[in-house]
Amino acid sequence: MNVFRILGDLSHLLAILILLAKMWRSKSCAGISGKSQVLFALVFSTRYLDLFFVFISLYNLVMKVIYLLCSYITIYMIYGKLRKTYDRENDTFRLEFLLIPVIGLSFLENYDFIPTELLWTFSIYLEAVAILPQLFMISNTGEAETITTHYLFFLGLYRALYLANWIWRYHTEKFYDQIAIISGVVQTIFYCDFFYLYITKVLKGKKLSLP
Amino acid sequence: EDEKTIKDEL
Repeated sequence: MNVFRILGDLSHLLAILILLAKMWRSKSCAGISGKSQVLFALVFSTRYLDLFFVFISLYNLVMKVIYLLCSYITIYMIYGKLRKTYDRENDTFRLEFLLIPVIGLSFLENYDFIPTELLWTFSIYLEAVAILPQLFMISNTGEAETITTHYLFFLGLYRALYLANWIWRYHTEKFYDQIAIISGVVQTIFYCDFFYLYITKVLKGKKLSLP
Repeated sequence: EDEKTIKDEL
């Protein structure tokens, strides 16, 4: 495990906790795409099925359980406890436009045609695009709360750090996983435009609003 | 096989 990997995982965890803290403290999930959160729960649920079959390490197990739990608590907050504050009029991304291509691609490009492997592949492809409903929602409303932008920043930073991790692993272990790498590159690209706005606006104390 | 089915990354 290298420093990029650890920082990537911590960045991912921080993003998830920022989102939960925002909802908990403001008692509101305004500006958060429930659809993106459902996709992330689906990503974790299909990828971490190996919790039942293999033990990799205590770290691996604990992190997976935390991600899964937080993800389901987030969904409960949006569609349960805080549903009155959920901005469903602006959360209009059509999920079938993501799910159908992602299912198709996981059947076409995978390492092995067995259920666990197909579900893992599906989760990797889905993660790459799962943030799109959230970004679409921001472009619908034209703005995002600063705390939401911190969430997005750390969520994007996580996969960018994983790219550094994969480069490191390739050079030190000759290990590479082309499905994860290509999807990770695509995933990171989706955040680039946002990173630019975050650095030029949010870090200078301005609210993120689109022209 | 093993390298592909055991994924240590999150």
